[in-house]
Amino acid sequence: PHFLIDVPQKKDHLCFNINLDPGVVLNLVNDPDTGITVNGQLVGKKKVSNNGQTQKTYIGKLGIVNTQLDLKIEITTEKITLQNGRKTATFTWLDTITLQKEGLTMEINREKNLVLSFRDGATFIVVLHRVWKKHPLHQDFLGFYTLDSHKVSEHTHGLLGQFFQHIDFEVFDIRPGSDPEKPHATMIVKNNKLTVTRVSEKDYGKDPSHGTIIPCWFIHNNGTGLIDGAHTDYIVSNLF
Amino acid sequence: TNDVIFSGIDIYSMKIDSKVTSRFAHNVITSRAVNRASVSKEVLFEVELPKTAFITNFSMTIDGITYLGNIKEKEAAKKQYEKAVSRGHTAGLVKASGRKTEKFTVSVNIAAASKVTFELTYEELLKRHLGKYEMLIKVKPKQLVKEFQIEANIFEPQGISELEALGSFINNDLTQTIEKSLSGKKGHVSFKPTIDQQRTCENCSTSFLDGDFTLKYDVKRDSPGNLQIISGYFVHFFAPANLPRVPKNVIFVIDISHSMLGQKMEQTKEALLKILDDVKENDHFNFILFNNRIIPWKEYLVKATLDNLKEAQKFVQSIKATGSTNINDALIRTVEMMNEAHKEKVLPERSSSTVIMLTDGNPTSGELNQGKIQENVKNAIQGRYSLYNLAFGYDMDYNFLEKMALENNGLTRRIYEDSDSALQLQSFYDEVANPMLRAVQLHYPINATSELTQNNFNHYYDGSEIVVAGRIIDNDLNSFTADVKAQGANNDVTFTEQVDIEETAKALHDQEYIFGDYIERLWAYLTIQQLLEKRISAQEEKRKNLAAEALELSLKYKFVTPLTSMVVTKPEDKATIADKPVEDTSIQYSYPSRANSVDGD
Repeated sequence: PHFLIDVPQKKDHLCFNINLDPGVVLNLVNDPDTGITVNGQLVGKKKVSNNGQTQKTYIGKLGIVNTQLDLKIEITTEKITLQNGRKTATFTWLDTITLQKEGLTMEINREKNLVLSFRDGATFIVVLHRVWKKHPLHQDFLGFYTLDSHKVSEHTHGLLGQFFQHIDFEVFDIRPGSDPEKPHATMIVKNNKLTVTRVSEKDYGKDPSHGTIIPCWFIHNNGTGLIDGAHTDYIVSNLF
Repeated sequence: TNDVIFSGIDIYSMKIDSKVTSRFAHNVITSRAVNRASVSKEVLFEVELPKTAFITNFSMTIDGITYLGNIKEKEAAKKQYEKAVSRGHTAGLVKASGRKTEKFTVSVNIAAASKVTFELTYEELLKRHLGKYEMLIKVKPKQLVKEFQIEANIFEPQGISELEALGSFINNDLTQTIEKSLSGKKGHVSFKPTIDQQRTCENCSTSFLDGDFTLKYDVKRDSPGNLQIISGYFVHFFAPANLPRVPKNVIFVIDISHSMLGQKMEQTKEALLKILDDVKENDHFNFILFNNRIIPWKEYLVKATLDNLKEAQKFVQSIKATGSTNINDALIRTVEMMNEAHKEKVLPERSSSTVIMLTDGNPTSGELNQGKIQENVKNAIQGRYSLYNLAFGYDMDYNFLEKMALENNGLTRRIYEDSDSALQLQSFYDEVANPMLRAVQLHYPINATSELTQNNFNHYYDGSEIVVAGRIIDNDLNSFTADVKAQGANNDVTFTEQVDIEETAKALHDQEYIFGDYIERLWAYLTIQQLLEKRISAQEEKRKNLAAEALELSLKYKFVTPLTSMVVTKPEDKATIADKPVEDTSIQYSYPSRANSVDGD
């Protein structure tokens, strides 16, 4: 999946890919203070091509936990399951509903997105990307966006969560790359000197159908040097 | 589960009733629902209304008992609201939702087999935009509705020249479901799709009613202005037709900092190229690009000849984004260039000078202190030119740009980052592209009037309208005169309008369309709007006085404005509050909303 990090203080974006095998579960957000955890399970193509290239994977399933509200939400490309204590409610992506519970508002906008707002916490948007059912290779996947991330605690970590606090970086020595549309540059971030590439990625948070093109500095090699530790450090054993 | 709003609730009626009298719209939305389930259910009432509208009333009736909204000063309402929240109740709010709308939401728990009626009233003064008044009604019932109807009645004393009704969700098969009639001063529009017509397909339970229902109309203009008087209040609409256009001198100041790279830059270039197609031959223009450097296209303003326009197009196509943002030096350089052109008499003597700045971020190089930049720009312009700021996206301090523009006879417009950003830029230019009059002063009998709304305007643009309202304090006055003085393209012009007070009042009273003393409410609406706008650029002490004045009027006329809130006490003793969101707050900008994401394509 593509990770896109908004750095408002720099009026710029950072981005990186994480390439791991289908089935792997990654920790995206972990806030020990509010008890909110978000994990995502990867899916790949229906058929794997044997051309030696790295297989692209996407988020196929999300698990969101709020221990303070005793809430577990599992979101797949088919359905949304909400478990509150012993009560379970299941919705499909064909629903258009607004659900309000103490401390939580969940909106499902038919076949488009799901907006999950925790009171005094961040807002999460899950975007459903539908692929033609009979497509020989691709399958449906999910996008995950966070808004108002300043509302989470400073102890928040995870592949996305670590970037909810301000991250400082410097870019210099912008030079032409092999693709004239994608110049290279040198970036200093977290005391690491990295070679980065200017690319464009799509943000589907505001416009789930078409997306908005966002220019960003791409950090190669699974975000090495930008993310804390190695990307494999974020692998967890299961969705909850 | 009981938390889900849609199940078991039958919304059997939804009516939108609009009465427009002399551009002042009074809308009532009524929704009736019944809980058909065997247990109590939560019913949600959700309405999107124009940002320019003020809510004036809300009520809900449950099993014959009516709970009314109560408009209070914001602080007092907040206390009641906080009390409710401390008891663990949630509260409904009005939230900014779209570009032009805000969302009003209330939910209430009703018992099995109980009925509930929600009624929301809001009012707004319709603005004339590119030759038409436009009223937007957002349509999105949660489900199929047995009785759905939009009824609009328009009464314009000047006579209605054209009337359109459009639905963004209406396909060709359903165009005939909109009934429209127009006769002299009255216009009527009705839209009542049956339950079967609402279905997206045969036997479907989903509704196609989702989108914008827009009414557009204009009035007949036999004279440049129109004066209306009722119960001691007057309103003067001024929109002269067939005037020669005043030549325009415009400098486009374009932010080309790094953050503009990509789609924003492409859309800006696309819009500038289209704008260049529309620049008139007797106009003068130039571009000043800025990042941490100031890059003028030409060292002086040039006439919009064919050759210059072609050269400008090439220049626009070559623009590339890089570097940081130096707003201060860019604007100072622009003003110097404009001053020089006037001094050298390069520009026509009777012409209008305008600066249009587009930026997507806060200053990051040169002078960074926003207050200092505002001061420098104000001192440089000295009221001679109009400054329009286009705020592209959300990564800037809107208040900073808004204050700066208001201090220099202009305004600020947000350009939303979307696929149609280029169109938004172009459409803004179209609004200010054709100045017809400069320095417009509207005068009324001094000793006979008071509490006038703004009566001096820098420009009158083609397709717009100037509106002034006030109180008549002389009870013995028989006739009322309005004098308008302005600078036209060729000479100074004067327009005079005179009406017989008794006759006018009688003629207007005879019309059944009129709801109460609409001119008084129109005056209050306009006064509050202008006080709130003045507040933005006023000094501390003046700010307080302006706010106090606007608050007093908001409470007196029961308007939910940014200074007041409406509290609704629900049967379960939950207090719900309706606030008016503002375009921008300093809190938002101290913590810009971030959207970190993981996705793929």
